Amino acid sequence: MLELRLVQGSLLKKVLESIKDLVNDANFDCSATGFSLQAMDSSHVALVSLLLRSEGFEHYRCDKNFSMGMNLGNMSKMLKCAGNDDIITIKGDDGGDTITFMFESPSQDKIADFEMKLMDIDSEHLGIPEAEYHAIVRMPSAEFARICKDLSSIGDTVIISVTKEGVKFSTKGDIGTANIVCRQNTTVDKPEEATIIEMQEPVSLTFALRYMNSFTKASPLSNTVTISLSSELPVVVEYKIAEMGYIRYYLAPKIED
Amino acid sequence: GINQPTITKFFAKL
Repeated sequence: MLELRLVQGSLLKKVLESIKDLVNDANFDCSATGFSLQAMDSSHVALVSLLLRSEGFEHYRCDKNFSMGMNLGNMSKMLKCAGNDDIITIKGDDGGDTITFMFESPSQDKIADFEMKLMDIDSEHLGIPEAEYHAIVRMPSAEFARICKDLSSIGDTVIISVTKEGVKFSTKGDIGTANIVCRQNTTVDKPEEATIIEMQEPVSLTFALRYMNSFTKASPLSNTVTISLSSELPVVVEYKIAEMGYIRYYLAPKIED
Repeated sequence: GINQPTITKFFAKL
């Protein structure tokens, strides 16, 4: 049996908004550690890994490990019915064919429950190896979202290059080219506005902007994003979910023949 | 040309 209660229900609403366009159906894994998900997009180019740790919930009970297959579009429809200030409770059973979402208004004067049908999903878990990254860039999530959006109006791919000069985002398309360089900047009023570049060695990789733009849907979850790059490895774009865990997107680089 | 490999090329199925 799974029973979890999340006082900050808006977090779950934001999580769904940040994965539903990338992944149609996914298994949520319930364990004593927390509520998690690993899923690939339909073309198997990107992978999303979500963890909401049990300690982040006001109440968390999971008697045994099990998975619940959900259509994320349908789950998003249900969660959109929760108010931003609502407390969300999720209840499910191992082997059950439905999951219940309960929404309580902060003043407890409105209580709603929605029951959603579960589905059987054949999903494969991938082993994500521990990697030493050549470069790790931490920057404001809104800035990264802006860069991806701007570049995608010019080209389809972005080359992300990290050198000692900074991190460069480049694209080219039919109408021309664009280069945006962000330098390390730690002299800011708030730590979340800083751009921090840790570079072991220079790295340059090419990615499809369509996926990057999709990842930036997670920006409302965190003021900062961390981009980890290594030659010939998938990039990791990570948004921390305060007090609870993370959402990590992995994207395979494009490779020259 | 430039190719888009799948993520399974990098991460093995468990």
